Amino acid sequence: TPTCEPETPLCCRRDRYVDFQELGWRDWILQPEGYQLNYCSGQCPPHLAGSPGIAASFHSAVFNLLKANNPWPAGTSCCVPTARRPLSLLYLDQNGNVVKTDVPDMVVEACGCS
Amino acid sequence: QGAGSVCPSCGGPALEERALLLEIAKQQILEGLHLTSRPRITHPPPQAALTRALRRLQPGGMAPGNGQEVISFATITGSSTSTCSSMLTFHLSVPQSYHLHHARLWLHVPATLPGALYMRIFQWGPRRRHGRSHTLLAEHQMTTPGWHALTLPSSGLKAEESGVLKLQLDCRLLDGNSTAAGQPRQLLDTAAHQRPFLELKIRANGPGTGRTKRR
Repeated sequence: TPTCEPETPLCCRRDRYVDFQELGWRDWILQPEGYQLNYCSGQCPPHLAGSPGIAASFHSAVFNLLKANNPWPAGTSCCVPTARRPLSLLYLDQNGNVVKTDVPDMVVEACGCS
Repeated sequence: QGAGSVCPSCGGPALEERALLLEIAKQQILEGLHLTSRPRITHPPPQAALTRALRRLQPGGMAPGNGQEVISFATITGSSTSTCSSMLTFHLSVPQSYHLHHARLWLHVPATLPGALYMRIFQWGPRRRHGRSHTLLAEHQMTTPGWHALTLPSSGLKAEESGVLKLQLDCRLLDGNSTAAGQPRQLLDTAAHQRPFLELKIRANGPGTGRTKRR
């Protein structure tokens, strides 16, 4: 994943931390205190199509197809998450029970161009 | 976008980026927990009980797959003097169809315990025409004061439709000298931070669970 400088126009992961205190939810979410609400945004020009920031081979396959066919395909490539991880939450449910659960695919770890 | 402009996609007032992010975070968390709105906690458990529960749930051991670990504090009804014939009621918020694969009842025995305590735990079934059925779940013997984790057969434990689970305690002293003074003694602690609680590991029965089991 290209490192994300604030002014980077290209597809990359934008990191944002959300504190549950700021949501006013610290009375029922016991742990953790907050989480990374990262998201993917930025341009995916043709030469970056298929660059998932991890598996370059997929990128080179797409790139060769682009070269073999026309260099300016009609479709566009989008900036999407390519790796995500679960978030473990400890919270009080409406009956006052303490519940610990893993919320799958909650935190975006890597972004790439479709 | 500055205040006063209109959100291009939903037509509502454009939110500053931070406010938008907080809204997205709320939606993402509620969706991830399969909740439609945040829980309104009317009777939060005492802080000391919470601290113990967090310690219980802390060490690694995350519920496997789409599982949950639940600590449910008991509401106690029945005889006020001897908690040995108390009814423990638990209110679980379990998914429609779930598999319970681990259950332990935590009880606190006071330091003044005069001898070995013999305990039987019954589950009371839902109310029927001919009254409630009750099933013997487990028998335990406790000889030391402090916390005791009594394992219950997870296959036998089933909450009612409403999520209510009732356990009836039946205990007595083995050497029976508690009636020396003619009064039953407090053989179990049920004060706020020593309130009995259930520790459960639950897995929601997703569509694929059956296939996995068959495989």
